[in-house]
Amino acid sequence: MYISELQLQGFKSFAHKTKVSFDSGITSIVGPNGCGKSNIVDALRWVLGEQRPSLLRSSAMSNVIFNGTAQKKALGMAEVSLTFVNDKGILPIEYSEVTITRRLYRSGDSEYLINNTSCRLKDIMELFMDTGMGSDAYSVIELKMVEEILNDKNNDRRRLFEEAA
Amino acid sequence: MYISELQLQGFKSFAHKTKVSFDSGITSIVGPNGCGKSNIVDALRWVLGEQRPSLLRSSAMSNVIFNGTAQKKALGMAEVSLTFVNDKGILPIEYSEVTITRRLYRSGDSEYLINNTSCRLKDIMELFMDTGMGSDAYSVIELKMVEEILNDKNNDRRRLFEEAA
Amino acid sequence: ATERFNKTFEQIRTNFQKVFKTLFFEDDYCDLIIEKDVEDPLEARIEIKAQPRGKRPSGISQLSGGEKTLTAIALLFAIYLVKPSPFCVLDEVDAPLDDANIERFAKMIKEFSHDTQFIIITHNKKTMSKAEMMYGVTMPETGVSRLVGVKMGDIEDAA
Amino acid sequence: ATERFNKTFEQIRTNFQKVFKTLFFEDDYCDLIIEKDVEDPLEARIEIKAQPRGKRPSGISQLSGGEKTLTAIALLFAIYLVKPSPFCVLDEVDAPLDDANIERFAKMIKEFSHDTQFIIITHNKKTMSKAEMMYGVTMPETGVSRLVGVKMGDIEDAA
Ligand SMILES: Nc1ncnc2c1ncn2[C@@H]1O[C@H](COP(=O)(O)OP(=O)(O)OP(=O)(O)O)[C@@H](O)[C@H]1O
Ligand SMILES: Nc1ncnc2c1ncn2[C@@H]1O[C@H](COP(=O)(O)OP(=O)(O)OP(=O)(O)O)[C@@H](O)[C@H]1O
Ligand SMILES: [Mg+2]
Ligand SMILES: [Mg+2]
Repeated sequence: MYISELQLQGFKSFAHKTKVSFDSGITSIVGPNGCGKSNIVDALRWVLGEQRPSLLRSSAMSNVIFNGTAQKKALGMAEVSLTFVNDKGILPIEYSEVTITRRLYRSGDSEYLINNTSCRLKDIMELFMDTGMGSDAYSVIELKMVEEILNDKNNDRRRLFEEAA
Repeated sequence: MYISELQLQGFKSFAHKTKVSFDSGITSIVGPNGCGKSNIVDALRWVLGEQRPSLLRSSAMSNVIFNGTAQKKALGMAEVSLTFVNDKGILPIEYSEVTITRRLYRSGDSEYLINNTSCRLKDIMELFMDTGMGSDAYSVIELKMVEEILNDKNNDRRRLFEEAA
Repeated sequence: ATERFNKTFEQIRTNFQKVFKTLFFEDDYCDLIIEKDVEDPLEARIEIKAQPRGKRPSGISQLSGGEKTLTAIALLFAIYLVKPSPFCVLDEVDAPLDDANIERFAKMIKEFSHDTQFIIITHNKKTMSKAEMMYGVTMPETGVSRLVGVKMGDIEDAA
Repeated sequence: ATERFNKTFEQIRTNFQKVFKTLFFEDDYCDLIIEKDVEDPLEARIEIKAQPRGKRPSGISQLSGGEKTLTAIALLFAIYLVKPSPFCVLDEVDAPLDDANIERFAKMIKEFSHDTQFIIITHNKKTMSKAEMMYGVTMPETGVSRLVGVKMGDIEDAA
């Protein structure tokens, strides 16, 4: 199983509809400081069901919606879709491709969809149960974690081992 | 006033006597990972009187003494000297050049010298009083501080402002 | 539960030693040790031992910035390999590394990319050039991100 | 004591705005604000406001890695300038920066180097080339450091 495409609209600095296709091997993302690379990583965590704003560098979940610039008005909704290729049949579903979508409106309402059919967050979590794909089991490694795992304040290192068990 | 020369011997990975001359403008230090660049910074903090091993990436002060490799035996003493050019007469001393030296023996004994004359740590601290040169007033800026000053746990940011006042 | 923890710990430990030796040298010593003789075994700390390139640091705090980064990447990656997650994102972890270590890091990623999908964010030309697919993100209009496909030939000015 | 604190705070705030505008753009907004209406004024927090390149982040946590680094450097440097210390050491602070920001950072250092002595540890060729004097540190024998003088011409292979 691997991810083949990510689509963002109104998510953080991606005001316009943007499609990113991924290779099953290595895909690299480059660009100057502050242009939106780590926002793509946040979009991946979010569409997989992340509920903690602090892991998305935000104080409130509504901060993930495009909040405007000097020239452009803020938007009312953020939407991210992620498509998987289910080539090894790991996902308990008969399709060979699965797309999950998450939407958030300024009002606070949120929507989840699997292959364009509305569902609950619980359904998405169940789909990925034991595949290692739930929002905290997939893996993002960033420089900040280097200091944290080596300093080991509050026995964090052991927590990481327990989470993997 | 500026620093003109640093001399290290037996300090961390500098087993041999090493002399570094500094320009009054910009001096850059380059080299591969793990070769000893940050150890030079630690030597500067130490010779200026730093008493906290944790600021020297060590659990005990004796860890600053060269502790040996597969081919070379550990040494019994670390010595660092720092020479200042007192061109603006900032230091309350009549010489135009001042050298301070610090030594530490495995036994735990330490020695301090000003222009090769034995003195106490207190004398070195008094020499630099109000020049901004005491061990915590000079400035080392490293990447780890970036996260600390932006996250501001325990109101650390305010502490930094108070220390400057 | 302790049974499962110990089994996972052993797996992570083996992975850690394997990845550590790919990032440093084949005969460098490293290990993960659970603290013994503690009151509450469920809270016992896990200690990292790492001696890159034949050195004898008294603890990981004496390692250099680059050595700490490689050791932490080896451990985080060892934990990642225990879970079956299909993709792994690396966000500018190669920033503190010198050219030689970047080469070793990029080689390790290439080796593991047969079973694992990688998404790598980097400013370094050596790391970006190992990818099969590459995107540039720009901000032509203040505050609004745009994506551009980058051909491998354009790497020179993409940094 | 509060008198002195407020005076120092104002000096740091002015320095911060000056350095921030050299690292970002001339008309970018930034400020330092002491929290008002708190029980204990001696514990009032200091808030950083930073809006690089005309963006409107809701707080500094939304800034990118590179923007955070430049903002923090501006603040640490603003604090440093208040104390008369004659030298300043920068240990690999340019690692998260892209080429354009490294250029701006190196230019700022060059400007301030008339009054302040800088010692800069870096892996980046652009930053090292701004120095009047340069040293390479190597480890020909495992675990033992050696210093070599580097001529400006050798920069190409020093990274
Ligand atoms: N909701 C939002 N609306 C508009 N812009 C946003 C929003 N959230 C974050 N941003 C902007 O996105 C930018 C950060 O982008 P990001 O962190 O992805 O940068 P990056 O490409 O990773 O840069 P670096 O190389 O410095 O890490 C910030 O400047 C921030 O102001
Ligand atoms: N007392 C000591 N005796 C011998 N070696 C020591 C001692 N203390 C530290 N070291 C060694 O010095 C090395 C670290 O050097 P340092 O931190 O200066 O590297 P660096 O050049 O800054 O590298 P980087 O670019 O990765 O930051 C470590 O490998 C450590 O083992
Ligand atoms: Mg980033
Ligand atoms: Mg270092």
